[in-house]
Amino acid sequence: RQVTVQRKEKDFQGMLEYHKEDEALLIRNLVTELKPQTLAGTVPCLPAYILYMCIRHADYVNDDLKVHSLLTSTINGIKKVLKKHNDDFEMTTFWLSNTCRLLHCLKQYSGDEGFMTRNTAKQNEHCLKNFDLTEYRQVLSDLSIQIYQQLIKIAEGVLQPMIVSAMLENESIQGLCGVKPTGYRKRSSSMADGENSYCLEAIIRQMNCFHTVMCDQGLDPEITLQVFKQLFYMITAVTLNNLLLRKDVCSWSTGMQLRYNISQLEEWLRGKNLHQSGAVQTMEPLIQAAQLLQLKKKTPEDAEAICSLCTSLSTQQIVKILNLYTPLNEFEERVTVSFIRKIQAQLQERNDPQQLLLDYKHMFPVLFPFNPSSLTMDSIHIPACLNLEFLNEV
Amino acid sequence: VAPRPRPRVLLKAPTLAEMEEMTTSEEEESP
Repeated sequence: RQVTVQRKEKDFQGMLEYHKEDEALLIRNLVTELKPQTLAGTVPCLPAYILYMCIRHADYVNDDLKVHSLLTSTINGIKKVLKKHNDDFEMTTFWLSNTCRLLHCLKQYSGDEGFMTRNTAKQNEHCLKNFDLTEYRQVLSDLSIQIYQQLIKIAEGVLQPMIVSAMLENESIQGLCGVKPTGYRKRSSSMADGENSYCLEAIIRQMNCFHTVMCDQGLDPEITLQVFKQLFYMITAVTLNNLLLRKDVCSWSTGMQLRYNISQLEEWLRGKNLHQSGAVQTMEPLIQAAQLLQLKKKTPEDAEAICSLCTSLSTQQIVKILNLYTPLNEFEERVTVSFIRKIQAQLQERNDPQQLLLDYKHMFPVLFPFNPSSLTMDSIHIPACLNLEFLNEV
Repeated sequence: VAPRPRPRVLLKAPTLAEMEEMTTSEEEESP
């Protein structure tokens, strides 16, 4: 008996066979009803590998209708589950990760030499034999973009209510509250001091949470980088837009607090090895706005310094911040009209955009670089918890 | 000389939007 089992394992060629009438059950157990937690501790993107092994068998027996049907049902199943869980970050990450992995598998095993450079000889044996699935790869790529957009929307929805209070209103630097501009009531975007008031720690905790989920679900690191670049852009845009509209936060002390908050975020990025994501660059206008609040604003040399420093802010934004700037106390002077005119004259030649506010809904285009897997199909084990006993290993 | 592999047959796929339309009309048809 033992010999039989060993022989069976040895003969497994990394394909999975099923009867056509079991396709709906396969999609239900592996896609629409599957909870990501069920697969904790298993190979990341296991559903994608299982689906590829099923496609490969249909290809092996030259059954084009079965390939068509399975891919269509898979894509529709993924769309259905995403629609049902459209505010679930973990579920959306799970399917982004799996959709991209299936896309990578269809490239890695396409037989196209350009995608086979890192394959082992064994992996080359697992390539498709009969069908070219280029058009389905395009559909999976389009689906990945849709899932990515859903993921960003969920993350932004969680972060957005925290941004203004955490970045502009919360005072974590000790002693800074004594040097706030006087004469303004404490204003909050979210009811003063209420339960909707957040500190920067809350944003960082939430980022940690997103990062852990993306790592656990085996999301391609290049995609994780793009997610954080997008989120940091949104934090920058919402913060800067508020700064440009609120006199009470245009002060030296807010500039100081803001610069401290940004440095905390930069430190977090470095700690997670995300500093090459371009996230810090998206914060540049905010970094400059914080510095502008702290710079001296009196002499021609000060004007020169402001103009050479604030290259990521438009003339309109610089002038607006200077106009809104509120002295801390009676010893600090307001920014004079002549100083602002001097700045405007110096920046005249810049071809700046006319709009004052940043488009906080702007999305950077996403890329899904090819990321082949070192796993071989015949090494993949299907756990019993998936209830896929009807799949035959071939 | 190893035999040249047979060229693979391109499987035509509907676009994502077309798939969406197909499933919507199927759902509408079913009671």
